[in-house]
Amino acid sequence: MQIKRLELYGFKTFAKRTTIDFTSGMSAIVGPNGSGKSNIVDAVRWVLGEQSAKTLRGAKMNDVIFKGSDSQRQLNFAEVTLVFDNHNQTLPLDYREVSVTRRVYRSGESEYLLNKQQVRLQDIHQLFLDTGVGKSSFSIIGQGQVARILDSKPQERRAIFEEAA
Amino acid sequence: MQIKRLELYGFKTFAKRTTIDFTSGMSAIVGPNGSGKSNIVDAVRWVLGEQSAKTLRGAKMNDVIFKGSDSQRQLNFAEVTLVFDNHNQTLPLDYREVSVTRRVYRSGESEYLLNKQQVRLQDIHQLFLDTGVGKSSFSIIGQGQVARILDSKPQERRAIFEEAA
Amino acid sequence: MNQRFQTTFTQIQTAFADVFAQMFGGGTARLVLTDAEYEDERGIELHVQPPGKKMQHLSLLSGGERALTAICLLFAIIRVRPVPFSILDEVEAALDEHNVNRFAKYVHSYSQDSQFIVVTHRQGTMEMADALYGVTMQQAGISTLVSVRLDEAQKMIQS
Amino acid sequence: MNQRFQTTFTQIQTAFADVFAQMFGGGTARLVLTDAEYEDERGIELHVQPPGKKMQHLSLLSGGERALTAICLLFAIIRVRPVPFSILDEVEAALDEHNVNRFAKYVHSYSQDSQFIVVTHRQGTMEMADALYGVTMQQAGISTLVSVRLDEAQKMIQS
Ligand SMILES: Nc1ncnc2c1ncn2[C@@H]1O[C@H](COP(=O)(O)OP(=O)(O)OP(=O)(O)O)[C@@H](O)[C@H]1O
Ligand SMILES: Nc1ncnc2c1ncn2[C@@H]1O[C@H](COP(=O)(O)OP(=O)(O)OP(=O)(O)O)[C@@H](O)[C@H]1O
Ligand SMILES: [Mg+2]
Ligand SMILES: [Mg+2]
Repeated sequence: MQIKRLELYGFKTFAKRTTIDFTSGMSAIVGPNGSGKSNIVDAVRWVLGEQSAKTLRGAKMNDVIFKGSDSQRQLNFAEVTLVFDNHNQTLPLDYREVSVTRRVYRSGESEYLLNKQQVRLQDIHQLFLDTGVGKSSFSIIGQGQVARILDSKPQERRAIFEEAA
Repeated sequence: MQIKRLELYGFKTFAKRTTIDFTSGMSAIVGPNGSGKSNIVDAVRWVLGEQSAKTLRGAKMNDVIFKGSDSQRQLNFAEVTLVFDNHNQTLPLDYREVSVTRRVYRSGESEYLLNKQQVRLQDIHQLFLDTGVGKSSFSIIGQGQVARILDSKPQERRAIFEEAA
Repeated sequence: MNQRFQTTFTQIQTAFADVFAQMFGGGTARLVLTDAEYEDERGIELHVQPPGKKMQHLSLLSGGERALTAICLLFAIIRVRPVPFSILDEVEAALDEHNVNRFAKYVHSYSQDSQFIVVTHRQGTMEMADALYGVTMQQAGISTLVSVRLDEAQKMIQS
Repeated sequence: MNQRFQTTFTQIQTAFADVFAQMFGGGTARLVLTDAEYEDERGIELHVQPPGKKMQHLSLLSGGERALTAICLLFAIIRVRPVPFSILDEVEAALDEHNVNRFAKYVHSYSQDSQFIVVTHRQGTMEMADALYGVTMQQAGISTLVSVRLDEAQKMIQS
């Protein structure tokens, strides 16, 4: 279930439609402070169904919509699409490629698409539940968070392990 | 009130008596992970009267005593001396050079010396109170702590400013 | 205790000790289940000893040692329970160059089986990547993706 | 409100806006007293806008932008209320090379008036130092101070 492609449009600093084609193996994202690297990581969390604005570093969920800058005015929606290679059938769907899209409008409305079909947020959560990409998995380690597991209480750590197991 | 010299003996990884002569201007302390750089910073906090084991990254106050290693057995006391250039009379003492020493024994006893005279911990605190080197001052920013002021609540930040003012 | 948890825990325990010794060039690392009245109240503690040093509270470890220890635990868990992809955002910020290189080699070897996407500003990590993606801000406040070669990325980080 | 506090606050406010604009090469930074029923319940908020960007929650800033903003506030306070010495332990860990160089130049210029001792593993910072102190672990678990020249320190961090 490798990531093939990430498309961002209106998500945080990605005011222009941007497509990132990923390869297998090890990819490195580089660039100056504030250029948008961690915003890419936020986009992956978000399209996988993240519900905490705080985890996305905002105060409310539509803080992810491009707010404007000196060079462009704000946008009214944010959209991210994540495309997976599914020929291992890790995702329980009969497709070789699976795409997940999440859209939010400034009005607050949200849309979720699975292979271009409208679904509910809980369908997205359900889909990824047994793939090791769920909520508390180790798939995504955010900036500044790596040593957090050392600060956990022994029982919190146990809960994390239970989820991994 | 610049720092002229720091002497460490038995403090954390400084099992051997070590003297560091500082200059005015900008000094950089460098070295590999785990070599003892932040331990030097802890030593300065400690000799200035730090009372929180947690701030010194330990669980109890005598965690600062060298605990032993593959090359040497543990020591039974830790001692740090900090020598200041006082010819600006920043410290309210009639000395051009002021030295502060703190010693702790594994038994738990502590000693404090000011220019080789025995004093109490509160005398050390009192001495530094109006020098801008007090508890919540900006003299020492620990590893990983720089952005902490951004996470403070507005009123906590106000308290910090009050102290600076 | 859940048998499946017990088995997984034991495997992670072994992997953690192994990865730590490789990453630190020695030393010991143990995962320990704490005591409790009921099995499901037991927690997990880390007892760690960098090479040549005594075992002490995790809090006494240096910034770099803590980051590297956490990285070892992450790799141990991934070794036992592989994830389809792993995204790491500047996890090696506290590491010195020597440890960055060790970390980068490790990620690269794991990336044969798992896809790794790392955000980094460290040269050692960039050198091990199969592909580099540059993010810049050519227009005020707007991110642009640019393709970068290693030498261009290196220039970018060498001010 | 305490008159002394008010005066100091205003001075720090001005210094912060100034230091920020220099350090970020533009942008705006304001310190704001929050409203409250009683003067002494008012808190201090930061409203910050990197060059070309909109003002947003501090939390939305990048790791490097947050570190640099905090550094600017520190320097602003020190400018208004000088401290006899300042010890900084790896405060520039999140900064890219370009920002490290700006930070290092700033520390160096302030160090004419205040003594600065910085723990660092960044080359840009080392290059601006007047003196370098190397800490190594030649014997297991024991720190040794070694004198280092800049080129030796650079070798140390270039793995
Ligand atoms: N909704 C939004 N609209 C416009 N800009 C935004 C929005 N949300 C966040 N930003 C901007 O994104 C920037 C942060 O981007 P990001 O965290 O991806 O940087 P980074 O490349 O990871 O940098 P660093 O190397 O410092 O970690 C901030 O300047 C922030 O103001
Ligand atoms: N009382 C003690 N006795 C012996 N060793 C100790 C003691 N207290 C701390 N240490 C050791 O000191 C080391 C940490 O040193 P320090 O934090 O100064 O490293 P550092 O040079 O700042 O590294 P980094 O670059 O990773 O921040 C740890 O390995 C820890 O085990
Ligand atoms: Mg970032
Ligand atoms: Mg340190």
